[in-house]
Amino acid sequence: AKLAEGHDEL
Amino acid sequence: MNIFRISADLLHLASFFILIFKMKATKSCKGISFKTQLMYTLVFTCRYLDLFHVLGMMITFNFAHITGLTLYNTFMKILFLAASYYIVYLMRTELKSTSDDARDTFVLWHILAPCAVLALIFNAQFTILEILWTFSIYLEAVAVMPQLMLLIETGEADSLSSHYMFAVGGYRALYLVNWVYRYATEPYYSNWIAWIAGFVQTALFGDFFYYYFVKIMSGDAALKLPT
Repeated sequence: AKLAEGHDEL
Repeated sequence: MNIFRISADLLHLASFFILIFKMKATKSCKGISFKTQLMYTLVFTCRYLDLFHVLGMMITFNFAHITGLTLYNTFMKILFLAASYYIVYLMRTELKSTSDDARDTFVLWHILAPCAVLALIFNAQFTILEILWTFSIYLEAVAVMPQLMLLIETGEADSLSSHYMFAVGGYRALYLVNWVYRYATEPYYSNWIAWIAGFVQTALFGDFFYYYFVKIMSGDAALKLPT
């Protein structure tokens, strides 16, 4: 799935 | 989302609360490096610019790519930004007179310049957002250096300050475990930039962790460095 953000971690 | 990642984020969140609690309860920010806190505001500001992207999707009712993880990340990003700006604000307003500025002597350009250069060279994509994200990853890895220098200068840290530093250092150590877990369980998952920076960040806390555990084991309130 494409993420809304560029990166999926904080 | 695995147990290591969520624990890391909660530990990171706890670090802000510990620091704010310490400052509010003792009405002092003695022993806390303003320069490190300032770097954390810069780190989060550069890293979380994608908040505008999410905000843009929300106000245009484009929810197709907004997942539970997006909502979780967005919520945490806003908290991290708010907490770090609030800490800097407190240290420059009501607690300014208690700030250890005279001993907070680290030269910020010594980390800012190399991180900026490295981000321009070693990045996944030469775009403004990606370069700023990469810069934030590099800067976060070394942002604790003024705090470590202040700790060495002071020779000891009070109980809450040392718990704060343990939480900040521990969170990235848990991320290392999370990356190993993700690499083993998710196909094509790799992020060398974050891994190397995260390893450096955790390694910088090495000595501190040692003295922290010595303190915990001996039941002392304050963390003391050998003289």
